[in-house]
Amino acid sequence: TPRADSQCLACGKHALDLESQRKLLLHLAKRSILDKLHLSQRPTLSRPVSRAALRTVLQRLHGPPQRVLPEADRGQEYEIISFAETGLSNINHTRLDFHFFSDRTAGGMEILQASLMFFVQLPPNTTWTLKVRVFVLGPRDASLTLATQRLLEVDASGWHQLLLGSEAQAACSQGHLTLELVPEGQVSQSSVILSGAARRPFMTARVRVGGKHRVRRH
Amino acid sequence: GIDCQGGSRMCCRQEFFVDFREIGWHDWIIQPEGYTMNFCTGQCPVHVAGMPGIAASFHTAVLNLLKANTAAGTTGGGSCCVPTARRPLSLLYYDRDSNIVKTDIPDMVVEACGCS
Repeated sequence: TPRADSQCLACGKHALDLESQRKLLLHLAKRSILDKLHLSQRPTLSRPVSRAALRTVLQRLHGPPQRVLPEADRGQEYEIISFAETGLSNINHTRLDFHFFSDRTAGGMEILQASLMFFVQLPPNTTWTLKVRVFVLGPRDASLTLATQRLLEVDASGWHQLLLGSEAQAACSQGHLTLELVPEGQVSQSSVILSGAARRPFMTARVRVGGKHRVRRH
Repeated sequence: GIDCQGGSRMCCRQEFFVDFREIGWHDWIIQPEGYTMNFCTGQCPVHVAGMPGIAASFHTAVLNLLKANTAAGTTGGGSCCVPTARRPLSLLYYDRDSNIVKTDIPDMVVEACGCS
């Protein structure tokens, strides 16, 4: 930007000493990254993720390339991997809580696609039916309300993927989603949904910030 | 565009790398290990103004020499050394809830500079 005296800052006439210039550039770099990520300050990690979980997740995510939108239609897009909190689970059901960063949701977050990945351990040659319940926070209080549920047939041990519908996407947009996975019928000696470090359930989401309020230009 | 070398005072691209470990951000940014920011610096005499990438062709060079010969002064005049090409920065990082986020931040890395 030209200055009032028609000199521009980049012309080198108002050069700072090297150390001051370096400090200024570092400050600009930090500020620029935080602003573009819609963060007011650098995140402080409250729940560190184990290396095993991180490695597993990144290995699982070599899916087909996603459709690329034309530049004009794109807000800034994010792909988010959210690890589930499983604190309120027991043998009969696995409860998965997901939290999303409030700084980003404040700017208006549109979930384009979300899917759940979970690891199931079954006895050989068996098929289980899992009921997947989606809970959302009530409109007035913090109580959970059942939004939808669906049945899923699982016939092999290993990682499974479930594409989540609009109710779950809406809950993610509001910053919190709770899922319950309930095995139907047969009683098990231990939980069929595993949640150890390398098999921790997680959700992947494709997100656009500020997309809802964008005006399309013709 | 021209990369800054030695004592050149003309508009050029200066390389600048921010090491995330050095600024204590390596705990929340998984990849990359740093940010190649770069910036534009240097003077834009009148005869190179309006020429992103400095010398676009023989004809523009001749026209700009004519402009320079008729203009008063050799610096300033509202022309600035600015980025003419930029590319996105891809980041993989932890957010406050320990979610892993991947995004491409547009226009973060200065690839070339020129006079506005």
